[in-house]
Amino acid sequence: DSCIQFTRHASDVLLNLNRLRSRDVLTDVTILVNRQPFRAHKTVLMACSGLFYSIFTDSLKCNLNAISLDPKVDPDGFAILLGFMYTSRLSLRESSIVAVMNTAVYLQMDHVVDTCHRFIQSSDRS
Amino acid sequence: QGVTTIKEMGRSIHEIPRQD
Repeated sequence: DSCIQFTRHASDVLLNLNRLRSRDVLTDVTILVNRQPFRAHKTVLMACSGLFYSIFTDSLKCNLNAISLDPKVDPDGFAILLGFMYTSRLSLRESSIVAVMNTAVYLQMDHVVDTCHRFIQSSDRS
Repeated sequence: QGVTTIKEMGRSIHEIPRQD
């Protein structure tokens, strides 16, 4: 009994999904953040965010092709988190970290919230 | 009996180009 584990497979799939997003191929939803549109794949959004999981598992909402987020959500913070969903890389800058963390709380991305919190704490100490 | 796993470090699928 043996198997071959392709160790890059998850990241290769994610890279291709991000290419599909950038080319708007099979994207199936527009997320509006303060009227700024972001195209994405519902499956990726719901795999990464508790909020989107709740929305797209709701039979009344799962077929929506446009969703407006709370107007308090920062579009730049959302853009950073959407990039993270498709790359596994989270851009952390002092200027944007609070917006990213607040947006991650809203999107129910708990591990990202914890990471932002630790980053802020370590910045405060240094 | 243990399972033997061989790790393949190379690309696992084709790469979708940025643009056609």
